[in-house]
Amino acid sequence: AVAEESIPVLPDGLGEESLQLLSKLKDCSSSCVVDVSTMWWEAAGCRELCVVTASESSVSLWKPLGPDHWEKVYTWQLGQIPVIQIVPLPDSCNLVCVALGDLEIGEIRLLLYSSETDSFKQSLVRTGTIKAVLGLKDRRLVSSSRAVQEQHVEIVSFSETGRSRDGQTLMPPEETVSAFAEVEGMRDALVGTTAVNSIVIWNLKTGQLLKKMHIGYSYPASICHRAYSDSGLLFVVLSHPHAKESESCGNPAFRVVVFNPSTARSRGVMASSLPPGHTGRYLEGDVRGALAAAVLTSGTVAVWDLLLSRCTALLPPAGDWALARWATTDACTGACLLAGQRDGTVCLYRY
Amino acid sequence: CSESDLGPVSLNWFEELSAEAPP
Repeated sequence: AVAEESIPVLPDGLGEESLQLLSKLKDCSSSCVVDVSTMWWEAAGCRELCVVTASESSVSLWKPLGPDHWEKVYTWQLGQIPVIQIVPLPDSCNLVCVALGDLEIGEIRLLLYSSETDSFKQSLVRTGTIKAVLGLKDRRLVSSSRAVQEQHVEIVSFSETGRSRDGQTLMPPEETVSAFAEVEGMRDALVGTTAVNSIVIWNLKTGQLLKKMHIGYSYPASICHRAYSDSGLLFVVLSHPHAKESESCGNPAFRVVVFNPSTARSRGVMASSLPPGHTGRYLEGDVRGALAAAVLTSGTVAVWDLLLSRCTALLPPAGDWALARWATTDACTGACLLAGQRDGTVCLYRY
Repeated sequence: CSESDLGPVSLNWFEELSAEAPP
């Protein structure tokens, strides 16, 4: 029965891409997985891509021992405040952040491994009413927090050993920032979506708020996942977790919208919808490169190729899926999907 | 997308917006 649940099903006639089950891991000491991610771990001169799983009260690091065999290397205990999400720091090694809170994020902690002392540590990075957080390249972390009337958007950077360096403050927009995305290929550009459905662009070097552009009423409650600039235009991958389904256009899980930052005009480029015969709306998901994955209300995981503009693989709802994340991988090893089930099992699929 | 949809495009939009925006 377990094997049947995990066999990926391709939508009829929608291509040859597929998901191949590589391995499963389950934390026997915890029944619920809140989030899953990957991080590079280097110890005794050996650098490996490890899996990180989070339960409500702890975060565990898993090392690959062989085909379908994982060893739990360490568990950080995080105390009374529940874990909400793992915040990976792209391209970093031995460092990962975690967001904790009740209904909202109340603090962010850095979890780290020190190869010098061969020890695992944790430190408090930020506290407050944190509305959005994202790990950036070069061991940086951006977060937005709300005081009574003011919003603070701040970047903190870490040394290789996890020490916090002087931060940078970004000019906040009037509206609450709901999500961030780095602009790929532009080291100093960052975008964010806001609670009133705008896209904002910052200059990370100067902290300037460069532009605010309304996304449009056709694309409500947008959350940005990925952004890149091409030929003078800004392309943003959006999801709409809180949008109402409309009869005319259904409820696509992801959309790509192109903006002209010079004029603030925009238009939709493509929408990622479920193939005919499948139902369910977007719950949560992840985008890496041209690949997007989402867990739907039906319990299905769906994968889309954003370049082909089509759904290319489905994990059926019998798997009772709760999480879908793309792993950090080498360019040569291809894409790897981490899919978490409600019983706490995490399945690794090669795409 | 055609240019007429989105208005005139600038390859240097990031530098231009940085020069115009308040410090």
